[in-house]
Amino acid sequence: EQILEAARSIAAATAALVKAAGTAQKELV
Amino acid sequence: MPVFHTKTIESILEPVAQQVSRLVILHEEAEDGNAMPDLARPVQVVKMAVDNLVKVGYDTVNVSEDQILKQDMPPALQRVEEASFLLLDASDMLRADPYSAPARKKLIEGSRGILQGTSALLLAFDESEVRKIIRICKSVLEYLAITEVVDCMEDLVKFVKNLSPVLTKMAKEVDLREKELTHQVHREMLVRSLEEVKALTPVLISAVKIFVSTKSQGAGGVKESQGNRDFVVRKLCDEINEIIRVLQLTTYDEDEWE
Repeated sequence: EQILEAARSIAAATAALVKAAGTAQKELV
Repeated sequence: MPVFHTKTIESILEPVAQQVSRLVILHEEAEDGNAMPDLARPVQVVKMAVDNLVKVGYDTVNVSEDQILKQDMPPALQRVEEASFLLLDASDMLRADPYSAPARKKLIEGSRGILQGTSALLLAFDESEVRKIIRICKSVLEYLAITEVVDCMEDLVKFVKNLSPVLTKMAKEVDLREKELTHQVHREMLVRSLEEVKALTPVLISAVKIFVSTKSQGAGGVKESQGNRDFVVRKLCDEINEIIRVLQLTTYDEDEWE
């Protein structure tokens, strides 16, 4: 269960990071 | 079309997989792209989450008695950790040059690495959970193997008393697993085999009872009742072996997608 929670946190943090980076790119597209 | 074979893994990885794919497409379309925002904070949040996963992962490896998990989990943890270093590098490079192409490349590589490493980790963990269910299934098989030594009513009562909890546990675990799977064909296969096991269990007990009665009465028909008992045992073992086989499947049946 702890593994799943830790993986969930990483996935959420990575999605937020990538979204932030993607938003900057999208403005140009 | 499901990419991840369990609902838990899908719920964890699907949103990040979508974001990473989107970033890759945007990166390819935008070529040099706009100036990147300062990603230091979100990268730091990822790094903290990675540090926690690495700690929890090695704790799990240390206490686990599953040798395959002990072998499979560390490379996945290393993968995630290395990917987080790529993200840190990318963040530093982008702060110095918000248009840096190598930094964007590193950002994508790092995000992909986190996704792939976390996926490998969850798969290793999931396979370990499946092995636990398989152990329960095998304990039922071992128990069924002693059916042939049941030759009096007292043995039969003991046999049923011992078999029932293991069978109930197996049915519960397989039922939960079936509900976890994203692959419809595998789910249906598990449901069918489990229903067959449930239907055959009273048939087995009845068959053993008839064999014991026939034998104790010294009348004819012992051979036939023994044959019937063995036939039911074989059917049950076949279904449980099928459950074990399907539990280990992770690839997808191409026909279903057609």
